[in-house]
Amino acid sequence: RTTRGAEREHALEELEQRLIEADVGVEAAVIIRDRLEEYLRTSPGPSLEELVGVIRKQLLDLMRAPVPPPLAEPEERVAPYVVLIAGVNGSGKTTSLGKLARHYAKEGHRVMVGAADTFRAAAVEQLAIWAQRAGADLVAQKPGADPASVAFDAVTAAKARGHSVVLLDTAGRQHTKVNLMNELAKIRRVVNKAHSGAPHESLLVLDATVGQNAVSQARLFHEVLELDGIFLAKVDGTAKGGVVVPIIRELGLPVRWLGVGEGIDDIEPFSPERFVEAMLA
Amino acid sequence: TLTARLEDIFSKLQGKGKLDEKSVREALREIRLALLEADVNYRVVKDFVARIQESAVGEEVLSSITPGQQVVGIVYRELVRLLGDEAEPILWKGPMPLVIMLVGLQGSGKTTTAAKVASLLKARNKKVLLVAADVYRPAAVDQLRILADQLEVGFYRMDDVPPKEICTGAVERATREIVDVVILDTAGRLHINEPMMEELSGIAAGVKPRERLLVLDGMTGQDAVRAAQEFDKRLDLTGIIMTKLDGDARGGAALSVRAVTGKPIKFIGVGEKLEDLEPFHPSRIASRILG
Ligand SMILES: Nc1nc2c(ncn2[C@@H]2O[C@H](COP(=O)(O)OP(=O)(O)OP(=O)(O)O)[C@@H](O)[C@H]2O)c(=O)[nH]1
Ligand SMILES: Nc1nc2c(ncn2[C@@H]2O[C@H](COP(=O)(O)OP(=O)(O)OP(=O)(O)O)[C@@H](O)[C@H]2O)c(=O)[nH]1
Ligand SMILES: [Mg+2]
Ligand SMILES: [Mg+2]
Repeated sequence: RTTRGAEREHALEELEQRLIEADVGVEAAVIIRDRLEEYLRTSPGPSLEELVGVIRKQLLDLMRAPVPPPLAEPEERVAPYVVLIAGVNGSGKTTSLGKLARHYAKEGHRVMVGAADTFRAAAVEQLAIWAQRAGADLVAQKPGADPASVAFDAVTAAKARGHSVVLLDTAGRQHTKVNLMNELAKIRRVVNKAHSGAPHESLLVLDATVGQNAVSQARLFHEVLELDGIFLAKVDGTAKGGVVVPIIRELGLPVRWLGVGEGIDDIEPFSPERFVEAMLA
Repeated sequence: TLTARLEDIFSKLQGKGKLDEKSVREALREIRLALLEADVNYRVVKDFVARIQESAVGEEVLSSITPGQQVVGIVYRELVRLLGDEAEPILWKGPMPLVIMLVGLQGSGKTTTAAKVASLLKARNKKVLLVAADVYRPAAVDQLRILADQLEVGFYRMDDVPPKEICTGAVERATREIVDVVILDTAGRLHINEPMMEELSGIAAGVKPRERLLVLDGMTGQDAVRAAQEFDKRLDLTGIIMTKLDGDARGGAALSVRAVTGKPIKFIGVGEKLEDLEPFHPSRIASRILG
């Protein structure tokens, strides 16, 4: 009986380790482990498969976002549909925006891209290349210009010229820098002034390699932007991006997109089932 | 805070006798939690906690501080010891020019850090050449060129040739022009991308950089070790630069990567400006990890 207990302890620890190594965080890992122990009490000698099945179900339950998805697709009556992209430095915003521009262009939309990162070296040049690859138009100003002014111009130009989708790139920023978060709030207000109802979608681009700090990022960007969802980039690496589990639990934010590479077509709509499978692989 | 949580556990000890095994075990659970929340690697945490257990159990309870503070002290000192010495210096000794190669995952801060290192060395009166060896990312060459112009340091680029040739060409030019330091900015890549990792080995074989530094994002979670180990295996890194520590990331990846590779953390990035590079201080990172 004691070897059975020790085996069980060992199996539970292995499973808990896998979850923590997937970056789900200690709290979620403990919740799942407790559920497993409960399951083991009531079911005699389950197979490893059954245990993984319990974990799978737990993860999917934890990922059920209570918030209904917003305008999932641009609708004619709100045109142009405005998407605001934000996130910390280097998370993959500009590249992800390029992928989204391509996605909407393939669906037949006329896409406008706004280069509201006026700070980082060659940010506009980088975005211009993505816009060109996606077949989108670009609005930009000189480096050092007011980002809110560029965002305003992009939305206004899109309205005047009949674009149906506007994608706004912003500069990477640490969520703990109040002045930079205020700048983001200002961009949002100005965009709303340019077009009532805009931004229709505010997306946080998260790097899948980030650890528990992602929760803090999501919280603070959500406070400023009332996020509609998350674009999880770089899932083609070995990081599992499990930190979206506590984010979904705590903030109810859905993951909308996955970035699966550095090419313009390396984008997938989020599927909780496939995501959980990859996490348990 | 961790100290407060440990105070609760030890409140029954009342400042006499020894740190008993049961209280220490409870304390270790809290310490383990704090380290995992700080993104320290699971296995590194396991080894670390085992080490603390050994040194804490049976310790005389000091009368000058609370047992909770005493245990935090033990943990803190062990963290500092593990994180390694104060900033190990740049490897100047050897043939000139000194070639510094920066590598790492996508978006970790290599290009910006290349310019920061250039700025630091220029301030020390070194003649610097920044090399744009990222031929993949849109406008990567422009990005580095703009930074090089801002700093008024040498800049090297070449179109339509592979990165290895760019780097060997740069070192040839640096040798002719008696440049002190050549800094190679390489493209971000996944450690599981075989041809891209081969490319790095090829560059290293071609120009034999004396400094091979991994630029690691300070917010990296459990994946830090996987990536660091692979880069280390291919290149035998001489050090690590941890970036973006100006946010509220606890930076546990620093401990993980140091513990697993044994390589020194030489600098930390603390902002987007070119002067935002600091030498590594284990004491500060230890406090940060402990929260
Ligand atoms: N492997 C992989 N790399 C990605 C992915 N998305 C972006 N990247 C890479 O990540 C790096 C940073 O991407 P950017 O788009 O410049 O990131 P950013 O958030 O706009 O950066 P800043 O504007 O400087 O804050 C680039 O090398 C991209 O190619 C992805 O899904 N997979
Ligand atoms: N806040 C902060 N931002 C940083 C730091 N270091 C770099 N960055 C920012 O991080 C983002 C990415 O930096 P890059 O230098 O483009 O990163 P990279 O590693 O060269 O990216 P790839 O070449 O695409 O792999 C930029 O927005 C930088 O300004 C730092 O220490 N703190
Ligand atoms: Mg960008
Ligand atoms: Mg770069």
